[in-house]
Amino acid sequence: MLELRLVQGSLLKKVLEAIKDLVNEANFDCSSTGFSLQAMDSSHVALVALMLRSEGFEHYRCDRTISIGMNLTNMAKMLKCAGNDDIITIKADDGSDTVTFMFESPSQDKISDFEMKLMEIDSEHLGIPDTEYQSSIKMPSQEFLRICKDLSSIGDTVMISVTKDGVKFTTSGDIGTANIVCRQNTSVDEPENATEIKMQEPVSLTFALRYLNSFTKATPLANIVTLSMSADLPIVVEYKIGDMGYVRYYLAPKIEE
Amino acid sequence: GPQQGSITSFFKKK
Repeated sequence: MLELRLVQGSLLKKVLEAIKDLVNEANFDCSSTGFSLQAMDSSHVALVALMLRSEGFEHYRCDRTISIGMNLTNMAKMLKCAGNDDIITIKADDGSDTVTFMFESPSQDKISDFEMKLMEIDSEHLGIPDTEYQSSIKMPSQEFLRICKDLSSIGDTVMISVTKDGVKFTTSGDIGTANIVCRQNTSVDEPENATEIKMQEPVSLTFALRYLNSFTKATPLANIVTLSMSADLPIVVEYKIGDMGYVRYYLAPKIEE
Repeated sequence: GPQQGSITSFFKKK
C-alpha cells in the first residue's frame, strides 16, 4: 500500500514538466526515505535523478519498497488536470496495475481522481560516485535558461570554462561565435540573484546545448541552479525542490576524438 | 568534431 499526500501539489506538476521531455517512461522508486527516480534518456547521453524526501509529504505511507513504472507523458497529462493550488495524493494498492492521483482543491469543494495504468519497465540503476567537483557555479536559474536559449540560436554545443575570473559559455556556428562570461557577484539584494563560483581547479568541458535546454524545463522549480564540473566527468545541473529534494541532471561531455 | 560521450561510460550499472 502506497499513499503519498503532497500539499504543494504544484511541485509534482513542475517535476513532471521538468523530466517528461527527457525521459518517456520510468520507474518511480518508493521507500521509507522518499519518492525517487533515476532514468536515462533514450540515447544514454543524459541521466535524471529525482528525490522527493518523505518528510516533505504531509502524509507518507509506503509499507514496502516498490517501483512503479509510469509513462511520463501520460502522467504529465493527468497532473495537468490538477489545479496549481491543489493537494495531490498518489495511491497504489499492493499488486495493482494502476495508480490513482487524487486532486483536492484548497477549499475541499472539488475532488477529482484519475486512475492511470502502470507499466512494466526494465531499468537498471547506475552508481553515481560521490565526487568532490573541481568547480561549481551557483547562478540564477533564469540566467542559465537565458544563456542556453540564446547560445542555441548560434551553435549546437557550448564549451563551459571555469577560471578564477568567472565562468565562460562559448559556442560557434555557421553565422559566427558567441562568448558569455558571468563573474562572481554575491553583492546583491536577494541571494537568488547571486552568482557564486567555487573553483579548486579550472575546468573546461563541451556539451550539447539540446540537452542543457531540456534541463532548463526545471527552471520553475528553483530560483537557483548549481552546475558542478570536473575534468572528464558528466556535468551535474541541480535544481533544488524547496527543502524536500532535488532534480539533478547529468550530461556526458563531448570528447575529442 | 568532438564525439558525444555516453553516460554509461562514466557511471556503471549497480
